[in-house]
Amino acid sequence: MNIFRLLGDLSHLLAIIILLVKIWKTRSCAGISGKSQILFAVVYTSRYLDLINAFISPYNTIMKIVFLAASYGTIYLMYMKFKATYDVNHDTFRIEFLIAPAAVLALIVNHAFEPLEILWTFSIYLESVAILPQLFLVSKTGEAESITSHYLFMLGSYRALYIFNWIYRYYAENHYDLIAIVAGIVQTVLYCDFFYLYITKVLKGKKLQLPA
Amino acid sequence: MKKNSNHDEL
Repeated sequence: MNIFRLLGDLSHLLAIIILLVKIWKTRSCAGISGKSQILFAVVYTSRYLDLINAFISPYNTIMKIVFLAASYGTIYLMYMKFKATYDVNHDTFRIEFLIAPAAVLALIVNHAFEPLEILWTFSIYLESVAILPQLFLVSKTGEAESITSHYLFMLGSYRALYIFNWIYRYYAENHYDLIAIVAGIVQTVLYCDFFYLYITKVLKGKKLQLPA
Repeated sequence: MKKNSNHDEL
């Protein structure tokens, strides 16, 4: 564990909490992509199946359980409790176009051709693009509430911090995992455009609004 | 080859 990894995990946790609290407090999930939330649930489920057969540390186990629970909790709030507020007409990204290529790639490029390993690889590939439906929703409506922007910023920061974590681990522990690194860089790049808008607009108190 | 138990990140 190093400071980048810890801060990355905390940003991730904070992003998830921001989203849950936003939906709960406003009694609305307007502006949030249910498709992205489904993809994240698929990501965590396929990755954290190793809860059954691998123990890393209490920290690791607790975080995995929290991510899984929060992810399914978000889906419950969006698709059941506050379904009436869900922006279904704008959330039109076809997630099969992300799931199918991630599955095929996981079968071809992996560390070992074993069921759990392939599921882990699939989760890494899918996570790298899971935010696309959310970014697509923001681009379709042309704006995002500040709180949604904060959520996206924390989620992007988590990925950027993980890159620093991998650089650190490469030098300090001689540890690296090319699959995670390449997918993580792809994922971080997807946030770059958003980071720019966040820093130039949201932090100056303006709403995140795309040019018409 | 890395085994699944080596995936120590979240």
